[in-house]
Amino acid sequence: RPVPTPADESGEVVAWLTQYGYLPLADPVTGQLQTWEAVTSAIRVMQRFAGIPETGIPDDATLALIRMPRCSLPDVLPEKLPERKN
Amino acid sequence: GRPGPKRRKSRGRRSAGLAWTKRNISWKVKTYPREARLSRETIRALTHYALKVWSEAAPLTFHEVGGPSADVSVEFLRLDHQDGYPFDGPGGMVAHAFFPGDPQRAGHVHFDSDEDWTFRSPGDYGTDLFAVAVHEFGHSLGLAHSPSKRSIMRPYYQGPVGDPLQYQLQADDRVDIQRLYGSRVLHSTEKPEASSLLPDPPSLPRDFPALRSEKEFPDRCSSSLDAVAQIRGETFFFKGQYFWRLTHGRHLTSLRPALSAAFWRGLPRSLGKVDAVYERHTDHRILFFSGPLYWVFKDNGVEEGYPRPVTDFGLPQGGVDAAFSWPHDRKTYFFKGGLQWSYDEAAGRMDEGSPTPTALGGQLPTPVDDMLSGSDGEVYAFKGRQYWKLEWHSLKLEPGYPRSIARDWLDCTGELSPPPSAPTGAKLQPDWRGPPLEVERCVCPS
Repeated sequence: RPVPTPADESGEVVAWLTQYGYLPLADPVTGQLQTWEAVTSAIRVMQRFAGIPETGIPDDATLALIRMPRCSLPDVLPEKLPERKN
Repeated sequence: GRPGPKRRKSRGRRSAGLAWTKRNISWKVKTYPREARLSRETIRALTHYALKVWSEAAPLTFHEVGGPSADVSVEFLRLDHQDGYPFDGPGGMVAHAFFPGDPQRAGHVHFDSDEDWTFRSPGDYGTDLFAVAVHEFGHSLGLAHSPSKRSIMRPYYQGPVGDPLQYQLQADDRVDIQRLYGSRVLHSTEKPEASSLLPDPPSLPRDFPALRSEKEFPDRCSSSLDAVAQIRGETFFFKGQYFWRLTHGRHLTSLRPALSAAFWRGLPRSLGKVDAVYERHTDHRILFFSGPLYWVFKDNGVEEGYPRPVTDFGLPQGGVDAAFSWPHDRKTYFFKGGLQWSYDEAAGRMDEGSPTPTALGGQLPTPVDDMLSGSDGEVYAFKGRQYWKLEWHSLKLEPGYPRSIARDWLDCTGELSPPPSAPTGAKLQPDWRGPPLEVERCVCPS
């Protein structure tokens, strides 16, 4: 069963991953949170794209990258999001 | 499939935003940062060079426009500016640009006005405008972000990328842009310009090209001409990279010549000279010929798909010496050496029997520099610093010629300096042609 994302420590990460296309937007109707598995997977994709070790956790290298100045456009364009399996 | 390194080699991976169907793209800096250490001229120059990076890799030309509409419009905005990508003050998001496939926002390029935009500044200070601009224009042309650490399309700002005059795309970026637009074929390979548009660092400001010193221009009173044309009733005299313009009343609009590539938008700045120019009577397009290529202009903007080889007309690959459109028979005449071609503009083909020995043979020195058909159908031939007038119906020489071009057309009075004699070692006249236009020799498939 998916575990909800701990909001307190990962809000910045989730917002960033969502903004740049690694995570789909949380459902605004149900207010459903992202699952931690989805966030972990998105972090891995982001780490792979950035060329840093794929740890799947927001380690120092990942947080440093998240705080770097950058272009506002998403890295993963909406139509390229991985399909979610039911 | 999932995005990531496994897809890196897939074809078209980074062409996410479609591409421009046109190849001649206008640009404009619409707004500037309120408080910036960079001058407006520097920002414009950096924009020019950032676009040039892409046009050196693909058959694209960019030209700055003054009017309100431009294909690529650059703006410095702050915080929420109502496009769904709000800026966030210094750091964080520094810029974004919309893909050509975006129906409403294609060509919009936004920089965060709150960043400390810099140029030629140490890497850890400010945000280098040129580096970011090259990246954003990549989006404007259809490229998405790249995971490659060496790519300019990497999403993270990684500091300055070096001298804008020397900067070249990495191989990956070059391949990606060429997947969208093809490679530079039959287009000039513009090299860094001899005189930079970029000002020196702030402590040593230098003028924009419009303010070049007088001695850099050809002297209208002692120069021969490369081409002469009557366009919309005005007369244009071309020399090297410059031209003089005479109004309907035959008054010079300026004693100092204007830079051709700055006025005729889309003409390469590296074009050393034009051989012939004429206004086509069928549709009033203006045609420029230089070596093996020709350009077609609507007003002062180049049409899509140009330059093209002069062989389109059935002319020799080496180009022409002169051309003029003759209202008398509604034909266009091309001259090369001792030969002339008669081209039927309405039919779009060369007349049978062309080329023939020129009708000017024996009357005038050949080759002429150019020919001109005046407002009343009269014909002039120009050679060196002199011109001849020909009877409009017979093309026979009128008496009293040759006369001085400088005195009769270019408002020169008094004692005119003698024509330069043959060079004897030292170069007597500066070469106004600029660097030669380099053209890749190839067969055009279409």
